[in-house]
Amino acid sequence: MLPVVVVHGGAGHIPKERAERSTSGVCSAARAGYAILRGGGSSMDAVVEAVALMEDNPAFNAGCGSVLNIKGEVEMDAIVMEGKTLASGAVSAVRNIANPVRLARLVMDKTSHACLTAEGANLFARQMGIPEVPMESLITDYSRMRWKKNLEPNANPVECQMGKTG
Amino acid sequence: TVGAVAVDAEGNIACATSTGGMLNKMEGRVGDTPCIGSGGYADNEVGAVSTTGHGEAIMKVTLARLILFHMEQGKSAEEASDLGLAYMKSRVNSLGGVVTVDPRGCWAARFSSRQMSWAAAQRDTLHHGLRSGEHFTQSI
Repeated sequence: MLPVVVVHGGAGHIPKERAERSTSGVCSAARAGYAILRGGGSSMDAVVEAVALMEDNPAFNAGCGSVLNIKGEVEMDAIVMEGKTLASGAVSAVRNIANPVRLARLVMDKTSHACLTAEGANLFARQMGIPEVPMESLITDYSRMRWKKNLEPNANPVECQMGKTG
Repeated sequence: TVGAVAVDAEGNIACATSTGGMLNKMEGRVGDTPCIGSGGYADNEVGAVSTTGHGEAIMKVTLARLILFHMEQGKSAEEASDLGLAYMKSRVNSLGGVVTVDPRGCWAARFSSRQMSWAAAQRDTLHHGLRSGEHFTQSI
C-alpha cells in the first residue's frame, strides 16, 4: 500500500468553467508527489512539492491565485508537519512570497519556533534567501473580480467561497 | 486552500497545507491553515490530515486532530473523516473537506461542501474526483 500521496485543491464552490483546471491541477500535483515517493524521497518532500505546484497554479486559492483581503491584497498562510518527531513549521499573513509552503518548511527546519507571522515571516524569508515577488504577480483577474463582487454591501463572501450546504 | 498528505516507503507520514484564506477577509486575519491540529496534523502512529473550508469553523473543532482521535479509537480514515466533518456541520453549521491517510496507506478524500477537487496516487494508479461521489481512476 505504500507509498501513497493524497492532495486536495480546496473545498467549496468550484464554478463549472474552472472544474477542468482544478481537476488537472490536483492530478498533476499527485503525480509530482508520487514521483518523489517512487524515487525514494520522503513524505515531507512529496507533500511540499505537491503543494508548491498548486501554489504556482492560478486555479487554486494559494500562492498565485490567492483570494484577496478586504484591501485587495494577498496575505497567505501555510503549515507543514512530519509524523516521526511531530515537528512542524508554519507561516501566517505572509506577503509577496510565491511558495509559502517552502517557507513553512524552513521554519520547521531552521528555527525552534512553530510559526512566524507577517513581517517576521517576511524577514525570515529574506534571511533564508527566498526572493520576494511583487504582489501583483500573485493576483489574477478572477481573484480581483471576486474581491470587487464581494465589496458590495449585501455580499456574503463566506457563502460565495464555500457554496451552499452540500 | 490546497493540501497534501503522504506516507513514504519507510512509513514516515507528513502533511502540508497552504492558502490565500477567506474572500475579502480583514487585514491580518489568520485562519486554520497555520494552526497545528486544525489546518493539518501528522503522526506516524496515527496518520495525517490536511483540511480545507471555513477556517474559523475548522479551528473551533480542531478538525485535523479530531479526525486522528477517531482513528486512534479504531475508525478507518474514511469513517473518521466523515465523523469529523459531521461534527463541524452539527456544532458550528459549517462545511469543509479533508484528505486523510493512515500508517498502512489507507486514504480518504471526504467533503461536506458540494465540491472539492482531490487526487491520490498509489500503486501506480491515479485516483481523482471533484463532485460528491466521483472517483475516477487511471494508470500512472
